[in-house]
Amino acid sequence: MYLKSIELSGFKSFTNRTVIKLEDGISCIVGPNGSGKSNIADAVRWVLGEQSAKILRGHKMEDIIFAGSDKRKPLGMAEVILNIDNSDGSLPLEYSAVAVCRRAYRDGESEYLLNGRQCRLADIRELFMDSGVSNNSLALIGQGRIQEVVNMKADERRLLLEDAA
Amino acid sequence: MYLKSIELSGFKSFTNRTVIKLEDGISCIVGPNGSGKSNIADAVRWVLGEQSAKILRGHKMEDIIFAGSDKRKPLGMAEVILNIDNSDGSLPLEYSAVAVCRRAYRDGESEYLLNGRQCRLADIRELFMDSGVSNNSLALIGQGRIQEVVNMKADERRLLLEDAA
Amino acid sequence: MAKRFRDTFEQVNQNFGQTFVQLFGGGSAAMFLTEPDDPLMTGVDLLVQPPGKKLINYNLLSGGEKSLVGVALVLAIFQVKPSPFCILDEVDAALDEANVERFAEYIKMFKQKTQFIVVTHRQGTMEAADRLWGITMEKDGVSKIVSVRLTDDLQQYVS
Amino acid sequence: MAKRFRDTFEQVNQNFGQTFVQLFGGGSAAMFLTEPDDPLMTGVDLLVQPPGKKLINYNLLSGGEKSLVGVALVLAIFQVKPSPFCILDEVDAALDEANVERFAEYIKMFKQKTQFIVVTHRQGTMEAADRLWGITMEKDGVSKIVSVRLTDDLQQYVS
Ligand SMILES: Nc1ncnc2c1ncn2[C@@H]1O[C@H](COP(=O)(O)OP(=O)(O)OP(=O)(O)O)[C@@H](O)[C@H]1O
Ligand SMILES: Nc1ncnc2c1ncn2[C@@H]1O[C@H](COP(=O)(O)OP(=O)(O)OP(=O)(O)O)[C@@H](O)[C@H]1O
Ligand SMILES: [Mg+2]
Ligand SMILES: [Mg+2]
Repeated sequence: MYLKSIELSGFKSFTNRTVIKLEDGISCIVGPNGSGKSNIADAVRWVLGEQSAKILRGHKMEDIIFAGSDKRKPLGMAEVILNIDNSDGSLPLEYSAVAVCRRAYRDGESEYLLNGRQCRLADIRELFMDSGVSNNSLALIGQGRIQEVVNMKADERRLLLEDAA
Repeated sequence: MYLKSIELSGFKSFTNRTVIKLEDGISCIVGPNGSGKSNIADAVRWVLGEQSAKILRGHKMEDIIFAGSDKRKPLGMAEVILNIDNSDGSLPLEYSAVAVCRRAYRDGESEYLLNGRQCRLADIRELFMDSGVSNNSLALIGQGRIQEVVNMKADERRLLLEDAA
Repeated sequence: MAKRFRDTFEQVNQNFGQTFVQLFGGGSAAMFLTEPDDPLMTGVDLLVQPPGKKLINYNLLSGGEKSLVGVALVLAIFQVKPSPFCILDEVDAALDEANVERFAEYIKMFKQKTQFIVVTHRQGTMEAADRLWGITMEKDGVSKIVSVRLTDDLQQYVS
Repeated sequence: MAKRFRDTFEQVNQNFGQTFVQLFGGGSAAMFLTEPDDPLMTGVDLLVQPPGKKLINYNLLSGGEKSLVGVALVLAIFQVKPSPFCILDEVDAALDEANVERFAEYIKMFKQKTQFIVVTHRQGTMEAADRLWGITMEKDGVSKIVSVRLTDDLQQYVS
């Protein structure tokens, strides 16, 4: 499988629907400090099921909804959609195109959708389980975190190998 | 006061006596990964009285003595000297030139000297106490540590202000 | 169970040694089990020897060296169980130019099996990419996406 | 005792606000006491608003923004109690080119009172220096020091 696009609306510094088209190979995301690059990485982590506000650099989950700016009002909802090409069938779903969607509202409500159909967070996690992709796998290496695999204790490092076994 | 020079012998990746001459203003230290730049910062921290091997990136204090390389044998002693211009009398010593020296041997022995005379670690710490320079003051900001003052808890940040009060 | 762990360990260990040499341009590295007789509970530790240097406690490595060892370890595991996609956020921040070049060249060897999304400020890494997306923020505090061609003046994105 | 802490807090707070605006080219920032009625036990926290953005929990700031806030805070404290010398090891690592320029310009304003020793890979920071020392390591695993002139080709030291 590969990511065809990431859509962000109301997630952190992204207001209107922003679509990042991706293809196979290496895509680089570049830009000045504070422009929103790591926010995109956070969005992928979040839609894959991240539940820790701290890991997403917030105090509470509400912090990931666009909080407004000098010129803009805050928004009431954050939504991220991963559009995945599943032609190789590596995701255990009968579709060759899989859209994974997560929404969050200011009242704390969260919604999860797979190809437009409501589901639970557990369904999304289960979908990706065998692929090795999850919000806390090596597939997502956050800013400042690459030295962690070197600095971690020997028993923590063992867990990385267990996941790969 | 200001640093006139830092002398390193046998400290980490520095074997023969290396003298880094400094003057007032801004001195930049540059070079490739792993060349020894942070080792110089560690040397200053160490001679000012750092007792934590971990902060110096080692397991034990012996790790700061040159361990040898492909082509060189290990050394038996590490020595760092800070040569300080004290013409403004900011250090409470009667000298206008102050040499602070620390030595460490593989058997765990440590020596401290002020202007060539043996002293204790406490004497060195006391010497710098009012200047605001110490191995754990803001005067030494280690690699990867600048975000710490932002990430620290409110009570820890309070201590920074207490030191400045 | 224990056998599967041992097999994975052997494979990752071999990959780690090879990846390390490619990224460091020499030297050697290996992983070892802290308790070889207890495969279910043993920890996994590292031995690292950069070119020309002695086998050293990896904590003593420099910031750039540690980043490179981290990359070697992650890619070693990917070779055993490739992730379909991988997002790297500024893993090259501490690398000097020579190491960025080696890092960028090496990532290219994996793009057949793994789709990479790499956030970077480094020109060497940008030059290895198949496409670039620029993110900017105007005075309104809102992120905007801009397509950047590889032939564009990359200097404005490089730091 | 409590009065001295309060006075220091007021001064550092004022400096922090000014330093922040210089380094960010706008916006505003302030420190506040978590328990204003308890000066002996209160914590010290931060409010940060980068230009064009909303007052935001500083944890949400980017890597580069956090580094810059860190520098602003350290220099704010230095203005109250200057350190005779200060060693900065790659505090500019996460900054983009524009922010490196502002950082380098700002450090120059302190060099009268404080001697700076700055480890860096960044050209903008090198250009603000009064002198450069190059550190290299040959194949023998030993560090060597080399004097580098500001007019030399700095590219080999820049990454
Ligand atoms: N909920 C939110 N609403 C509005 N803006 C937000 C929100 N959460 C974060 N931001 C803004 O996003 C910015 C950080 O973005 P991000 O971490 O993606 O930057 P970056 O491009 O990775 O920068 P760097 O190169 O410094 O790492 C911050 O300035 C913050 O103000
Ligand atoms: N006791 C020792 N004996 C010999 N070499 C040592 C010793 N301690 C550390 N080193 C070597 O010093 C090197 C690290 O040096 P240092 O941290 O100063 O690099 P650096 O120039 O700051 O690099 P970077 O730009 O990546 O931060 C390591 O490669 C390590 O092998
Ligand atoms: Mg970032
Ligand atoms: Mg370093």
